Amino acid sequence: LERIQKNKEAALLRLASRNV
Amino acid sequence: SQSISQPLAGRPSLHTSGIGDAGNFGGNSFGGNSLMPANGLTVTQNQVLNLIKACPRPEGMNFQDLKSQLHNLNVSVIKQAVDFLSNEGHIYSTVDDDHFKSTDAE
Repeated sequence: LERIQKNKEAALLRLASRNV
Repeated sequence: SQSISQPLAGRPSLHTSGIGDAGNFGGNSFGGNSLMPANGLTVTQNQVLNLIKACPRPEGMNFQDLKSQLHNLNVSVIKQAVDFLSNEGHIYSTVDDDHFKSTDAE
């Protein structure tokens, strides 16, 4: 479950960096 | 009476960034077969993303389910789309590498 949260955060970071 | 004859001139720029407004699907009738999606993804990528978004399960969309829902598509094509979406941060894997959830699901 922790892993999922980490994956999600990493994905959100990626998404954010693409959108800058 | 004149219809819109000047597509560029005198119009306030609605989009400055292009990529920046991914996620804003306004106006583009979705789920259809539009060849030019508004958010910079290909049709396949959008199909995959929409299926993942639509999946109600907490663990997300199973790759098997993606395959069976997109049976008209090649497995490797689906995999590519998943890879791309994952790289871009639109989706992420959950319980294992075969389950995906969308980040921008509202």
